[in-house]
Amino acid sequence: LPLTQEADQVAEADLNFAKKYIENYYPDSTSTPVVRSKGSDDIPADKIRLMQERFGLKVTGRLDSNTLALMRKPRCGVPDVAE
Amino acid sequence: YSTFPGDPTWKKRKLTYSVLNYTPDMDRADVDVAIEGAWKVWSDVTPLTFTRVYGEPADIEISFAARSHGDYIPFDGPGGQLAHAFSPAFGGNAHFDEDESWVRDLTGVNLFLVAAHEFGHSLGLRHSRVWGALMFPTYQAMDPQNFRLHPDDIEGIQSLYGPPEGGEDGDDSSSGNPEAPTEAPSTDLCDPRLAFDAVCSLRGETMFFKDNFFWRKNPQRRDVEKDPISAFWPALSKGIDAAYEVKADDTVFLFKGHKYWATKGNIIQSGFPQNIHSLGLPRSVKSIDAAAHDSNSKKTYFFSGNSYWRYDEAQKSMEKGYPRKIAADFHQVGAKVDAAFLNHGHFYLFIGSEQYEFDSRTKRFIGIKKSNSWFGC
Repeated sequence: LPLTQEADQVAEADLNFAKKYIENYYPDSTSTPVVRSKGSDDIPADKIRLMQERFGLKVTGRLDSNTLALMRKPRCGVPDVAE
Repeated sequence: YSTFPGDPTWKKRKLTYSVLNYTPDMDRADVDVAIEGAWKVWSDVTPLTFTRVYGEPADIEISFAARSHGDYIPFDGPGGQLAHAFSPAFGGNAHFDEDESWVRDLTGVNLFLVAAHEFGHSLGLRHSRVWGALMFPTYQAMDPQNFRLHPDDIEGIQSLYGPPEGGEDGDDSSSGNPEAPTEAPSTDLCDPRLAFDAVCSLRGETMFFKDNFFWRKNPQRRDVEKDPISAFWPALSKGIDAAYEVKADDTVFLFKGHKYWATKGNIIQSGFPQNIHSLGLPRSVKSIDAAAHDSNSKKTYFFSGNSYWRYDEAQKSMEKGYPRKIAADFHQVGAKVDAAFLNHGHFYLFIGSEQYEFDSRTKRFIGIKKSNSWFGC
């Protein structure tokens, strides 16, 4: 059974939500527009790590259930990293 | 705490704000109270003042809006983003998501708590990593009546604007030395040289103030807790001159220079600080050295220099026949006292590391003890 993969599986809706969350609160720190290839579903692990570290979560760089739950908490809309 | 890139701040100290519209979720008066209270959180710990203006441009504009609202940072409907605010570099305006359920209590999203957070951004603070800090990015529901600004927030905002003027060492004429002592007060309660600035009761505990700290003695606990004054009263973070409690009103009065504050628990009451001369003290009195309240007679004693006054809390007026010389009525005591405390019919006058004990009714001298005898040293 693909146990390790199962632990990492994230519903598409959750993934989209998490991507939007990271874009909102952990935007790229460069002012140069970044062109991403269409269809890329990856959320940069370093940003997940940054968020987990900020919130005192276990730092895995993966979108686990605790990280998702915290993303869903109501919060301020000001980004967490430099423009 | 953290600040925005380049540490943008407001260059003036007197800021204005306007409320462009209201949420239909709350009474307008409740919105006004929440907004005003949120500004007070910051004005209490900085030299900044915030004045509301109507029908004219303001430094900081406050509005409620849903979804796209003209700043290219759309809100996201119920939940998620509650609000956002711009740093001083971008005007400081604060926007609140109208799709949230705004309330004055904790049945929805408390407007006061969110506004206080957003105004931190408007003044130049970014998100803090410290759990419990106001500037932590996620909403943390807490009783707004018992709200206390976290030391991390105080340190952050004072790194940008400094501490408040007047309440501490600004226009306080009692201090001839503009440089406040920076050395930490003695943490050794049993140091025989220990002296207190003020002593008072507070909801059954006894508070011993020294510089920017106080010790709390709870009769039900063996250990004595030590806290920074800023944890309870940020506006008085550098210390106080005198304090007394009127138990019947659940109110403690704190004195610093020519100002005094009324507080219930750690909540400074609106309308304070006031000038000590409003109590009926003469203009020649620049500050209070010590104060003590007698709950039996409902009289409060104020000590300043070599004199003392007696104030009738019921009549709200200073009694006739005062001031009197301290030495004339409290034999053994010299010209000046540092702190005073009235407890179980005994009057304690603190002078340096010693306290003089009297019968509060007859003023009969009982004896001298070390000031820290309260701690079983």
